[in-house]
Amino acid sequence: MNSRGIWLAYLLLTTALHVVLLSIPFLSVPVVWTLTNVIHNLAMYLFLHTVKGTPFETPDQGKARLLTHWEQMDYGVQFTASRKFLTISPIDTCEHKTCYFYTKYDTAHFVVNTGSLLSVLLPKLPQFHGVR
Amino acid sequence: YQYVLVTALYMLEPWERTIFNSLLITVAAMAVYTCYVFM
Amino acid sequence: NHHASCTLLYKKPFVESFEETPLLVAVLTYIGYGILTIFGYLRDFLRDWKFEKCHLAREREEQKDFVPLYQDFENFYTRNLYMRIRDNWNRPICSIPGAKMDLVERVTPDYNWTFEHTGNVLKDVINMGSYNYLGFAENTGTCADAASECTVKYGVGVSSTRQEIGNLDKHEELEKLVARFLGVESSMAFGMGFATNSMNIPALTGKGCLILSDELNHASLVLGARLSGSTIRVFKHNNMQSLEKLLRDAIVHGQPRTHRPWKKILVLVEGIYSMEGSIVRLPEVIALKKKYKAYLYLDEAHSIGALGPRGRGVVDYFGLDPSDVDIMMGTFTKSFGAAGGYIGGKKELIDYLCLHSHSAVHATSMSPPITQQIITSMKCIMGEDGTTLGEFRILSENTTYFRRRLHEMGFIIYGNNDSPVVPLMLYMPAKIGAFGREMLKRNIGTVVVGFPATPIIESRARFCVSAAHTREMLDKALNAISEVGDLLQLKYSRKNR
Repeated sequence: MNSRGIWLAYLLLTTALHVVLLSIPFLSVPVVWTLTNVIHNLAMYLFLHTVKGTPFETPDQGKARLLTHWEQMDYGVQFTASRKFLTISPIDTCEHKTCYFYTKYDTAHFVVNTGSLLSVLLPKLPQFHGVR
Repeated sequence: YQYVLVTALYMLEPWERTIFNSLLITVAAMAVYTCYVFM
Repeated sequence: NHHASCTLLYKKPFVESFEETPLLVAVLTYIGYGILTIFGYLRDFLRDWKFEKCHLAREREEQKDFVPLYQDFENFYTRNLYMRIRDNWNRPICSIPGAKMDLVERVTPDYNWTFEHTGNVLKDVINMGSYNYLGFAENTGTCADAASECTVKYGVGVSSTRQEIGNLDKHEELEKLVARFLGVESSMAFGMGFATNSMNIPALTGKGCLILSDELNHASLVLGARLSGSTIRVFKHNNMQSLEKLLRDAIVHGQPRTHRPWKKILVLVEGIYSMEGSIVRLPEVIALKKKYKAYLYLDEAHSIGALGPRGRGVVDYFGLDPSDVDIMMGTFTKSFGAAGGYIGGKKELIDYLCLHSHSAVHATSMSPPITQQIITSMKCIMGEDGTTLGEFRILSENTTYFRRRLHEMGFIIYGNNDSPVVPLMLYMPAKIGAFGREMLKRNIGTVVVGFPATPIIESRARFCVSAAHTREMLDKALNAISEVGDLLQLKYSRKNR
C-alpha cells in the first residue's frame, strides 16, 4: 500500500464508482452518494478486514495466513502513512460529502452512512489489531 | 491491441472479455444518456 | 533516480539507475490487476458452484471435514493470473542452454491448464534467459571431453558424504583450485548452490548473533539466516546509510532487553542482484565492516566469473583485497556451466565448516563429472589450460553494448551499467505475457518476471547476456526487442536517449 501511485489509483477507482452510479438514470443523487459510500466501505471491509492470508505463497512459513490485509500492512506497525490515508478516506467520503450535504440531512441516509462508516473505522483502531 | 493490453483483457478468455466490454459499453451509454438528460 | 558514485573508494565510476515508474503507468497497472482480481473472484465463484470444471487439485468430498490440504486463497494468483500466461515459463528445451537453443513446441487446448507437445522443435532460438555468462554451457570442447572422461573413470554419483568415503581427490583438487582462483587461503565445495547458503549460515551464526541482510537477498540467504536462529535486521537495497544506521544501533544498543553486546554481527550481501541488475557497493560495505568490526558474507552467485578484468568476481571488479571479505561464497551454476557452490576464506574457517556444516556431514558430495567440468572451465578462465580461450570469452563488451542500445531505444533499464543481468521494465500484467510470446514468435527466448516475485508495479523482462552471444545475435535480439517494444508501447523512459 506504499508503492507509487496506489493512493491515486484508489481515489480514481472510487471516483469511477461514483460516476458509474451517477450514470444510472433512475437513481437520485442522494441515493447515488449513499450507494457510493456503502459500496466503497463494503469493498474496503472485504479486502482489508475480512480476507485473511495472501493470494500467493509467501516464504514466511504461513505466518501471514491468519492475518487480514490491514494487519499485514507495514508489518503491523501502527499509524503509518498508508494507514492514516486509508482511515481518513472513508471519513472524508462519508462525513463531508454524503451525510451532511448531498443527502440533505435525511435521517435514513445518515443512519445507513454512519453505520457503514463505523464498519470500516472500528477494525482500523489499533485496539482491534488481531482481535477476532 | 493497446486497449486490451492496458486493461489486462489480453489475459482473459473471450467470454470474459465480452462480459467486460458489454459492461463498459453499458456504463458509457448510461453516462452519455444521463449527461444528455442532465444538460 | 540515478546513482553515480565517484568517491575515493571507487577506482572507476559506479553508475546505477532505477528510473521511477511513470505515474500513469503505475495507476493503469493497478487497474489492470484490479480487473484481473475481479474476474478471478468471478471464476472462483463459477468453480465453487460447479458451473466450471476445476482443473486444480482439490480434496474429495469425503475429505471435506478434515483440515484443508490446499490453502484456497494462497493459490488465488496462481489459479487466476499465473495460469493465464504460464506458457511463458518452464518452456521445455531439447538442447544445451547455450547462446542458441532448441525449444519443444507445445500447444494448449484449455488456456494453459494442460499442454500438448506438437512434436515440432523451434530451432536455434536465441537464448537471452539462461545464466550462461561465460558461455561454458557446451556439449563439445575441452570441458565436455574432460567431464566425459571423468564419468568413465569415477562414475556419476558419489553415494556418501565428504566426511566419510565421499571425499575424492577430485574434490580436493577443485578446492585448491578455487582457493587459488579467489585468492584466499582455503575453500570448500558443495554439491548445491542453494544449500551452500542455507546450510552454512546456521553453522556460522546462532543465538545472540545479529544478521544484517539486504532486503533483496536471495531466498537461500533468507532461509539460512532464519535457520540459524540469529536476530535478523533488513536494510534497504544497496543503501549504505541504512546499513550504517543498523550497525550503529546494533553496536550502541546491543541485544534487545538485555542490551548485552552481540556475539557476532554478520552482514549478508550479494555481488550481483539478479532481479535488479545492481552490483553491491562493496568498497563501502567493507569500509563499514572494518569501522564497526562486523563480519562480511558475500554471495557471488552471479558475479563470480562474470565480473572483473580477470573474472574473479566483484572483489576483482572493484580491485579490492579478497582477505577483506570474511566469507566468500559463490556458485558454479552461472559462469562455469556446472552446478554447486563454494565457500572460500581463512583456513580455520574452512576447517570449522568441514566439521560443522550440515552439507559436509549429511549431503552427498559433488558428482565427479561436475567437479571436472568446473576444474576445466576454471583453468580455462585462469589461462592455465595452455590456451587463451578464457581471455576471448569477453562478457563486459556484450553487456555494455546491450545496455547502451536498450537505453538508446528508450526502454527503462534497471541496474548497474556493468551488470550482465539486464532488467527491462514492462509494468502491466498483460504486457508480461505479451512480451514473452511476441519475442518467441521472433525466435528469441526471454525470461519475464511479475508480481509477487517483483513489486506489483515493477514487472520486468530479465535478459542475461552471455560471452557466447555474437554481435549478430545481440543485434538480432535488440531489433526484435525494439519491434516488440513499439508494438506493446514499452519505451517509457523519459531520460535523454
